[in-house]
Amino acid sequence: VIELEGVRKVYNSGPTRVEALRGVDLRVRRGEFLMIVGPSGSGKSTLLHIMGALDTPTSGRVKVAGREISNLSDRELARIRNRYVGFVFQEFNLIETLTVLENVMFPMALADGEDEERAKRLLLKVGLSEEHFDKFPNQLSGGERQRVAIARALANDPEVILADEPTGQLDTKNSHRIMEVFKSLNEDGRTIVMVTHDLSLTRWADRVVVLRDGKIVEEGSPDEV
Amino acid sequence: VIELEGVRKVYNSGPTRVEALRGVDLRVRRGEFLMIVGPSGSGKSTLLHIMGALDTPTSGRVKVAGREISNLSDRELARIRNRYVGFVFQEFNLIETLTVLENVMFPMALADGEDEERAKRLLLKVGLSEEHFDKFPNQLSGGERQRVAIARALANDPEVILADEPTGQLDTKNSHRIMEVFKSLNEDGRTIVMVTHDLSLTRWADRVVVLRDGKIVEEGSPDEV
Ligand SMILES: Nc1ncnc2c1ncn2[C@@H]1O[C@H](COP(=O)(O)OP(=O)(O)OP(=O)(O)O)[C@@H](O)[C@H]1O
Ligand SMILES: Nc1ncnc2c1ncn2[C@@H]1O[C@H](COP(=O)(O)OP(=O)(O)OP(=O)(O)O)[C@@H](O)[C@H]1O
Ligand SMILES: [Mg+2]
Ligand SMILES: [Mg+2]
Repeated sequence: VIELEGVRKVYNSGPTRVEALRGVDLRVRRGEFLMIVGPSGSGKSTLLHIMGALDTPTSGRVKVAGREISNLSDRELARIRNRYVGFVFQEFNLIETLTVLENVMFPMALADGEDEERAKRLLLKVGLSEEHFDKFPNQLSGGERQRVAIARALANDPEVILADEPTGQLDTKNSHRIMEVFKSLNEDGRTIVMVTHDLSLTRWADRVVVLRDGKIVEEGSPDEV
Repeated sequence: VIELEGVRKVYNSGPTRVEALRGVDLRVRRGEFLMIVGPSGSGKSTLLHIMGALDTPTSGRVKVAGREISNLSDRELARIRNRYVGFVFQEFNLIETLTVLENVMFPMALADGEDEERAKRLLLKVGLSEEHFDKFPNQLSGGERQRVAIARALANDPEVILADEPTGQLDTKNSHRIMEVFKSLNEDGRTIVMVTHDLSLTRWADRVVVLRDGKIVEEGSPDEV
């Protein structure tokens, strides 16, 4: 469902030239629960952004749903991102001027119709409660904001979920709750690609890929890696 | 060095009234390494902000270095915050228009003189390297930004370090490196209060306090709690 071939990413901004990805080959199978682990600065977020068509590689090929995204128009790319892929950002990316409920409903407005009930169900599923629905992001704790970002990524019931460190700000119980949500979506056939530095979570995945200095250095089942 | 008595914090903004802290009594001893753990939304950040004189309680008393902070002028409060307390925020709070090096040197300018060498040493100590010094925060990975925020909190060699989830975005090796930095500062006599949801880190502390729904429910040595 997502294929990367020889993907390189070079950041050439300001004083330094950083090779964040140095030739990554990766095929994500439909319905797979894939985990990407690796040290801070190894290129995980860069890889996930390219997989979600939020960024383009410096060289190499990227196919999403069998189509090469470098050939797609901006409009087609946006359609893939809104309908097909749900993205949980490492920095949450909530809209500060919208309430919790409005943040989760926002992607729905881009697709078709609205569904306040559906948004509320998603917020309860990630462990939030009614008292949070009408709050603004700056009135929430770190872990509460993170869970709103997860609910928002699921708003459009995407086929592919790309999650960047979705449990970074959560305690054990809430981390477990989020992993249960991802697992049940995966059992319904959704493809999940999750970046994490918490190695205790790898057991939830089908396959683990280890990234180091912009290259995949290891790959296998959770207990092999 | 920090004393809280009967501290309550109520957020009365917008649609809901949230009692984030419901009567907290806590005495932090000089040179102690104290860890505060608890679920997402339990009041940890609120507690740390009040301990660092960044926020005031709704009721209750707060003493820092033996002085009641409710009696202090804004100027005296700012002086305590700049000279005495180093704060690592959960959301990093880096200044986007300054480079990494300028961010770490920024608090130094508020105190006396500047020390570029010192700032560079702190950045190397938290595991960053020269290639990062002249970058802007949006050119860094999540874990790299977090480490700049830690270096900045240590810029003024504060006596008390308040750190809110300082390893949330870091892999095991970099988490360990940060804990080593805190431990060595603690052995030099600095007082450290750290909030974390990573229970595997409690072994580094002298004492652990468990917060739940705005109240301290448990307290003891790492292996007791
Ligand atoms: N500005 C605010 N206005 C209203 N409610 C707030 C505000 N800031 C925090 N809260 C609420 O107070 C409670 C405690 O928040 P706090 O940020 O202290 O929790 P926390 O323990 O740090 O959580 P986390 O582990 O998720 O960071 C939460 O339920 C949160 O929704
Ligand atoms: N906009 C940018 N300009 C320059 N360099 C960048 C930019 N974004 C990222 N980098 C660099 O590319 C490398 C990879 O960054 P990336 O964010 O993908 O890492 P990561 O594995 O997600 O790290 P973390 O676990 O800390 O979030 C880092 O060394 C970072 O400094
Ligand atoms: Mg990242
Ligand atoms: Mg917090």
